[in-house]
Amino acid sequence: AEDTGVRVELAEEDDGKKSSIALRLWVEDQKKLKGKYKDSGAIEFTFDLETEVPETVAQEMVESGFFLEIDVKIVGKSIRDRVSLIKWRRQRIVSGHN
Amino acid sequence: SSAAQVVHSAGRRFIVSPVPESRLKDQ
Repeated sequence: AEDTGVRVELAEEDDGKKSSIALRLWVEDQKKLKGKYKDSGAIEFTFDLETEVPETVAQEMVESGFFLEIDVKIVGKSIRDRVSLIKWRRQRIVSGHN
Repeated sequence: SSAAQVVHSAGRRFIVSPVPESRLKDQ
């Protein structure tokens, strides 16, 4: 995935079954963000792989004051990249079993 | 303080905790 300066990782082990999963997001390189970032640490949240949209979570982070509106796309993309990777891994496991 | 902070937004819960220094880049 592209280095967006925003790191998103699994906050729990992926059992490959449940749709809602805990993720942890933090800013690794604030120079890649357009707005001034208030260093508040790592943000942990749950994300539903089947029903949720990464950009919506990014917008909620903006509304909660973690990021500025100008960076909502980069945050959304960072989450989307990680979510895609999780889904891709799950697909591989499923097709490996079949 | 290293205690986690909880922020609610539109029904979602964000838990904020310090990032381990080993995970930070360029700092």
